[in-house]
Amino acid sequence: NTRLMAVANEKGGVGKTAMVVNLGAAMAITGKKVLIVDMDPQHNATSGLGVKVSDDMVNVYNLISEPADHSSLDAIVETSWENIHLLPSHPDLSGAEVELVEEDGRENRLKEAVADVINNYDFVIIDTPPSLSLLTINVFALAREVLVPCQTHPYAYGALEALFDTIEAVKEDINPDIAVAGIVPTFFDGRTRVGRDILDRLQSDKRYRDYTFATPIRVNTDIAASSDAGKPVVFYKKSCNGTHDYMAVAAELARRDGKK
Amino acid sequence: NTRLMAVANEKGGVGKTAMVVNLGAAMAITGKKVLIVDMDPQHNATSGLGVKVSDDMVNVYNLISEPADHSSLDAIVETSWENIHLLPSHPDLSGAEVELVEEDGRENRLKEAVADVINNYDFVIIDTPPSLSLLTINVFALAREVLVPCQTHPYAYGALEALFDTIEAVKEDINPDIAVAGIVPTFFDGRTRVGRDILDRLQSDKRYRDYTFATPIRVNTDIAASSDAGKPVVFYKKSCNGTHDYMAVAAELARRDGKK
Ligand SMILES: Nc1ncnc2c1ncn2[C@@H]1O[C@H](COP(=O)(O)OP(=O)(O)OP(=O)(O)O)[C@@H](O)[C@H]1O
Ligand SMILES: Nc1ncnc2c1ncn2[C@@H]1O[C@H](COP(=O)(O)OP(=O)(O)OP(=O)(O)O)[C@@H](O)[C@H]1O
Ligand SMILES: [Mg+2]
Ligand SMILES: [Mg+2]
Repeated sequence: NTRLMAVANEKGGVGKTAMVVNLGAAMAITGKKVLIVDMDPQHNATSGLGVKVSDDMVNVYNLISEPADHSSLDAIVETSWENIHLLPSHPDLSGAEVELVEEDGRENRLKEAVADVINNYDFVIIDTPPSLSLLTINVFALAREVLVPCQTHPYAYGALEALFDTIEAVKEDINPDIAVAGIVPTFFDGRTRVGRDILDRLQSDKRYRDYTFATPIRVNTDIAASSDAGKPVVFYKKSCNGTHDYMAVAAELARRDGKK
Repeated sequence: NTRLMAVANEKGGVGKTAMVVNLGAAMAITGKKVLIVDMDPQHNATSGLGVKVSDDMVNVYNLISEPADHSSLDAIVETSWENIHLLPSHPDLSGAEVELVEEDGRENRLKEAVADVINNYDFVIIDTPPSLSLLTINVFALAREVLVPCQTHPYAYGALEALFDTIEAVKEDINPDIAVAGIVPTFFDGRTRVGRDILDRLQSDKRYRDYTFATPIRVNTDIAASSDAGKPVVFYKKSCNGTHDYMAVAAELARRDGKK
């Protein structure tokens, strides 16, 4: 019954890492045991949780490049918050694409690496880099759900079509269980016409409207500031828009899961 | 005497495409003949200039994957603005990394493709995807300068070190002419503590302070709205912060070039 959720969008800077760190934390607050997996070589989710990236720690790159030598139990670390564990990233992960190009089954390396631990958690949420490369495909081979943050700006809205096509192709060729869990509008600023326009398109375009969450994540400087403190915003500042909005997304996620 | 400038930062959403489109246009306003090259498979710079991506047009992917069959003269298109030409992108570009992995000299495909046209321009500015992959390395093999947009947020600041290391490695192994032209703070909002903190770090950290431009690009919704209109902000709304700030960056770029 573990929820396996990828957070993905090829468009950069739409709030993928913010979603992983903050929704992960919001789910932990509601009592879920959460594993955060950082599959971005930029390791922002790792540092956003206050964990130092170090060459001495086993990380997700070791697991997918030398699967026989490491186990995910070695790599998973505790964070400062009880219900949140982390499988940390490392910059070396950016080499995996070219290193694994000849390997059969290279898309399933992550899935095989974490198979023995995922059942220890209620909710596994996975950060991805801003590309549709092998790392993201590895995450799609494992995940049963994809949550798509969509900045309420034109370029990010334009990226949805290719992403939905990619998920459809993964569903046919690699992982029949995968499905889009939802689209969460992010960086929403109701004072701007472009923000209202894009939110309106998400809520009316028949390709996306059934996926679009009711509560957008509003622009909120506390979200950026909390990453500097290495804390999810829900632990950084309990009474701010960011905390409110991520708790609302966690609640809507639970409601939508019930409807399936 | 053509200035060959890459705009790069592995961190997503820092304003690379906005810089290419808007600084390119600002340079055109000051009388320069400008070529914009879009090396991001998401083709945001192409659509940001109002050009439709189409399978019937020769694009930068054709040039680097089948160099014998196409010439850059076939691919370059005019835009709505006199001094601005565009070498458009295409989603197929995302396949180049794996397709070219066996090819010798794969890092020089772009450089060879445009060698015959770059001298027709005063200023060539090149957009890159949010990764340090083969596409970005192709751009670094061609460019003599790299302009680095840095969102005034912690994750973007943290990405600078790896980027500077990559540029150094390219300088030693592939292109001895490459150098960092500058760091332009972006998305600056002086009302936020995190924005002021990051700007302060850029201006005081001895690794970055000499590169950091005096005028940050401020957060300005007209910049996002202009991308919806397929126009650079300098043509979309002459009297807004975005237009002011990009014209100031163009002026500082000219001043810094004079000092070399
Ligand atoms: N709602 C928000 N309001 C203000 N700042 C935000 C918000 N969401 C995220 N941020 C900040 O904006 C920046 C971009 O967000 P983030 O890094 O989470 O995006 P991303 O999609 O993970 O980027 P990348 O494509 O590089 O992985 C970060 O500095 C983050 O802290
Ligand atoms: N100063 C600014 N103020 C407000 N919006 C901006 C600003 N600069 C860029 N934008 C908008 O923010 C979004 C992110 O910027 P942009 O797409 O240029 O970043 P990028 O670095 O090219 O992203 P990617 O990593 O996906 O290529 C876009 O919608 C863009 O129009
Ligand atoms: Mg991220
Ligand atoms: Mg871009």
